[in-house]
Amino acid sequence: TVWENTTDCVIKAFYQVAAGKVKAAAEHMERRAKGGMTPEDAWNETSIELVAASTAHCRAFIVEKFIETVSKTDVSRPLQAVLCQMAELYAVYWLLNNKGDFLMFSNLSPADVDGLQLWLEQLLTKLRPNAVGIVDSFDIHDDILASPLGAWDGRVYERLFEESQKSPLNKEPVNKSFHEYMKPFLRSNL
Amino acid sequence: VNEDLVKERQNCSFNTLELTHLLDGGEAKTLERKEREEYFLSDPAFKDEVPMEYLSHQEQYEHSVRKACHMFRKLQEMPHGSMDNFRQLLGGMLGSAILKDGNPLALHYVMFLPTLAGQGTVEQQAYWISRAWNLEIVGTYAQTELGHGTFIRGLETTATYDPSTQEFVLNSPTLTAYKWWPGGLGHTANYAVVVAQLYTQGKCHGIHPFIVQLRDEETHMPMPGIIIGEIGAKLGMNTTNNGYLGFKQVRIPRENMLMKNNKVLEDGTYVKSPSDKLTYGTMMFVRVVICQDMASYLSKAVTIATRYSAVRHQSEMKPGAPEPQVLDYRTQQYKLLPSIASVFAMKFSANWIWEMYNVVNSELDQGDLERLPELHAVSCCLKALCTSDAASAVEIVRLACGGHGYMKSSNLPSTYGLVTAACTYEGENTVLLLQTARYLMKTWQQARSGQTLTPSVAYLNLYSDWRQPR
Repeated sequence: TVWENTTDCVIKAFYQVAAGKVKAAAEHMERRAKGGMTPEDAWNETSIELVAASTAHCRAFIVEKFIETVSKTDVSRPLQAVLCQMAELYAVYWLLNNKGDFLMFSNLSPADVDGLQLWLEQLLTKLRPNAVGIVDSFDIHDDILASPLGAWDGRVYERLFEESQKSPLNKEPVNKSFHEYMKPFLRSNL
Repeated sequence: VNEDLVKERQNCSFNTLELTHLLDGGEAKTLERKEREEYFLSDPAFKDEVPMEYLSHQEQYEHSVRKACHMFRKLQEMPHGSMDNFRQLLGGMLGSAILKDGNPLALHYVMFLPTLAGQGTVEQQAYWISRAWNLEIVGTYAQTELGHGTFIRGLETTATYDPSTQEFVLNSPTLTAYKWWPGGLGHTANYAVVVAQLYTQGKCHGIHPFIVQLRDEETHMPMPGIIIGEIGAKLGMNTTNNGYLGFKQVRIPRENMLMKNNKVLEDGTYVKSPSDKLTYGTMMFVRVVICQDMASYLSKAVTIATRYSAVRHQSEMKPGAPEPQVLDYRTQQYKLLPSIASVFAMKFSANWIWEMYNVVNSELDQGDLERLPELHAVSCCLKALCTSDAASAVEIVRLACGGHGYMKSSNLPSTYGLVTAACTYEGENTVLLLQTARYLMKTWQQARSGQTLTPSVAYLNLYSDWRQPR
């Protein structure tokens, strides 16, 4: 049960966490019921842990399906590599975000956390050069993005300025509120 | 094209078109999608002279109705109409490009028509679906009330059968019984499927669907006894025309109860259906669609933020060196790349559950109900996680764009509005997670007693006695 930075080990750990949380919630609910609570009250009292168990179950499911789908997808080697990196990043990101759970319920030990952090950073480094390529692959039409920040041509500042010109306030150099409110106000304070 | 983006594209290690085809489901699907986008997006009728955010609430609604009518007219004129086109226009990215802040006619297609098809008898379908499909009437689906949402057994609206006139009498006994939230209900729809507690022969038989006329078909004035309007401005989706609806002893013919499953006979006798699996199927379908939509909206948000992060230069990483692309900062990568990965995670999980749904559905046809609870449990938690992850990720990537991400024109605020709404509709997330938890608790007991478990929970058998080595 030594921790390894592999997808098999990670998937197993996600399921260990899910099982651990399901078990903890079930035991705590049982204890409450044995202590004299009605099943409904025991359920309500345990509901924070129940939601956490459910979330852990689903996260394990998503991680497994992501890794499984990527490994079975028939694509070129360069794309396969990127997809694998994405799946690993997803798994390691959520693992590190919930490392307390993994330290409690899986065979991850505190000494393994540094290695996981390094793995995450290495994945970010590997994926960095392909970040624009990956989002380009989503192939989203500029009219659908509808954002000066995200247009294909990257004319961010020009487009932001063009958008600002659509503000109705910019249709005239002086707004009537100046004459109606500000001018009298300013004079009254002179 | 910005030179940084040119360099980024030159340095990409894989063929982006290959990934596009993979995500679309093949080259032919990509072409089909692009044709569809061109067909709609090139139409000048969809262009806004003034951005919608500068219009009043009322003007925004009026523009949206105009665009929605034009959109569906075009859809009906399309040479190769398909369900995929509907999906893209109703919930997908294409629809949100045309109607950024919600479609007032969406519920007509998303809920009204499918409910007529799923819960109406053959005769009811023949009459109502043809009227709805030909746009003689516009409908919505009124279930949620001011005082009750996800817990539908708690709904208060009553439909009491009067055998002397063979009519149902609909009534809102309290203010909290008013229908609240249905899209298009405010000023758009003239009919609704209304979900109400059915009373006949002095007994309550639980919630059932009824077709109710809300407005006159010519004048659009509210019908007698119908109290109707729009609920007001919201965080997002402000052109969906979400409405309220109260009933003051509104009479409808007996034939207006959708009776494919359960029936009320002329004398008031209630006849219960042996199976309600069709209702279950619709629910599953909607949840898969929500997960796919979350992947789409998030893909839009990460595209905006990633391209911007490649173009934007900021600060000094090394003294005297030029300002680097913000994409080179580790913290920026940490915001963007896991969010990009989430798009794939959601997409692949949704595909998987859709396949599982089809398998379970074919098992159901043979009377095998064994995997139904498992499917229900997975779909509940998946909807909850996809929507909450998408909402968090859209906010993270908005922050990754600094002040410019706060601009409405960045399209990130309205994307957040669309995504965060999904955390609540079609089953509030915490309630859905507790539904999955209920299944997990039952399964846990089975695991403890050594029973064989279905695939998605088989791990409970493996790890039920597992302890961390100390």
